[in-house]
Amino acid sequence: MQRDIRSFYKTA
Amino acid sequence: MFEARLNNATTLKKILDAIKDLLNEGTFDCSDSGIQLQAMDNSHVSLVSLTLRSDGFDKFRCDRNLSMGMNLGSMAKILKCANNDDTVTIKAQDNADTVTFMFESQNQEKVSDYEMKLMNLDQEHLGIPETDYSCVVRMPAMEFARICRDLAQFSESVVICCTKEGVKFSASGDVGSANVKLAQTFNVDKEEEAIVIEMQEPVVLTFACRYLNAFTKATPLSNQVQLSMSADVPLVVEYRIAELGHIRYYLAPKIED
Repeated sequence: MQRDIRSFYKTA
Repeated sequence: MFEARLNNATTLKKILDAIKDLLNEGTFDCSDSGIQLQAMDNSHVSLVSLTLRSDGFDKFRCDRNLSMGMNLGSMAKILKCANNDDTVTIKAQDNADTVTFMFESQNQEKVSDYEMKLMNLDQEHLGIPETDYSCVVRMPAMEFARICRDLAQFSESVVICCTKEGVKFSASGDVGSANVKLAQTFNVDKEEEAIVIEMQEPVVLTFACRYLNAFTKATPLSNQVQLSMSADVPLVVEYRIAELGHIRYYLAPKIED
């Protein structure tokens, strides 16, 4: 399964 | 007023080639320190971060911070109109809704300019903290591109296993399996041929070949590529752009279904 890159970093 | 000049259009063409397959559009954030672009691909699996320092340009002026949203397909059409040895100047007025690309031939006999409409892009910006990675591998960019291309024939995913002995790329599928092992090099004549591994902890991570192959479109920008990996965090694939900056690609690892 491919995770979403946004789940690793906070929105700046 | 914004103005940035490079004496050679090749670099800008290569930069665009390195991002246009992943991104349809992007916002170029310009300040007196240079140009930055951060954007995710449509499926939000990978992220591209481009940094071009102002001191790497042959001329750079940015009076006010400026964000220019550009359609990268349109930008590619325009850059196709430049010869490799043309000087390229990117210009925009403050608060403008267009950007101008000016190309000048070496003998100054041909000058062309192309005006492009800017876009208002509502893009999410992610904060990426400085991170110490468990494994950092530096290797020839061409070698990495070759491995990604070769292994993509066997599977949609590649497993990267890094230990202090070396780095192993593996793929397995219906045809069979493939393994490519690279050992750290010692005493190579040319720095660009070196394979260097800095390991704190061994890692094993799985990534989608499709994205790795998209990242290797940056190969013409740099002799070497750097892979930074830690368990359960995105891989960073970095290409340095000599005297100008770098392009970094972030890719979320795949996890067991």
